[in-house]
Amino acid sequence: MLEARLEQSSVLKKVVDAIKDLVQDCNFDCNDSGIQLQAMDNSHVALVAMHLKTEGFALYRCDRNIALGINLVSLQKVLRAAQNEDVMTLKAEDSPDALSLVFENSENDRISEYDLKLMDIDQEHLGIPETEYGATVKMPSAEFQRICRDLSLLSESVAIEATKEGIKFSCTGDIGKGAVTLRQNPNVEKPELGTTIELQEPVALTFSLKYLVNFCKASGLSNTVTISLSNEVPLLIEYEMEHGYVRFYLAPKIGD
Amino acid sequence: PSGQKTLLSFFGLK
Repeated sequence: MLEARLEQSSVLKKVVDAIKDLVQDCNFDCNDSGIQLQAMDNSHVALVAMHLKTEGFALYRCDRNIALGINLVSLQKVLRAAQNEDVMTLKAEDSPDALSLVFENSENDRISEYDLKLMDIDQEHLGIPETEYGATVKMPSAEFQRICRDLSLLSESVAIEATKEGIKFSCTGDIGKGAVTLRQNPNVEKPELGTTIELQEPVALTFSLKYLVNFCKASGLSNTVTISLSNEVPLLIEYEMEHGYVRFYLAPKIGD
Repeated sequence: PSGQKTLLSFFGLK
């Protein structure tokens, strides 16, 4: 059986908020390393991979591998009943048809108990190879979100170029064009506010802004985001949490 | 959309 307790409900609430517009139904795979999820969007253009590691739980017990088939819209409805500061306990049997969620406030005088019906989901899993990326950019997640939103008002696509000059996001649309260039600028006092660029080779790729704007819904998970790029392969965007991560992969647009 | 690749052309199914 599974029993997993989070000190703060906000962790799972933020993860679900971050991915629910990308995927609808997905398996939460529970095993002795924690709770993991991998799911593609319907068009097979984007993929989300999530891992909440056991270290992030106040209590974690999972005797055997359990797949919790969850509709994320339904899960979000139940999670609305949890206050951010509530302790959350997830429980499921070995072959569950429901997930039990218990929310307790810090004063220990309110216990909310919910059951969420589970589904059988036959999900395709992709093998994602270890990749040495040509360029890796670490920057404030809020700034990346702002750039994606601003450029998405002008165009459907963004060209991302990483050179030794910096990283340039540019787009061209019906009303005009726009570009934002970030130069390496490490912040010694507050590393989460700095921008660092590791460049192995120049990279130039084009991506759909609709997906990037969607990924930025994970900005609440981390002050920083890491963008990894190589020519002609999917980009990787990672939001690292204290004990886990949410990663997004996006296939590039080529030759248009 | 034109030129939009899918992940299936890069990553294999497990």
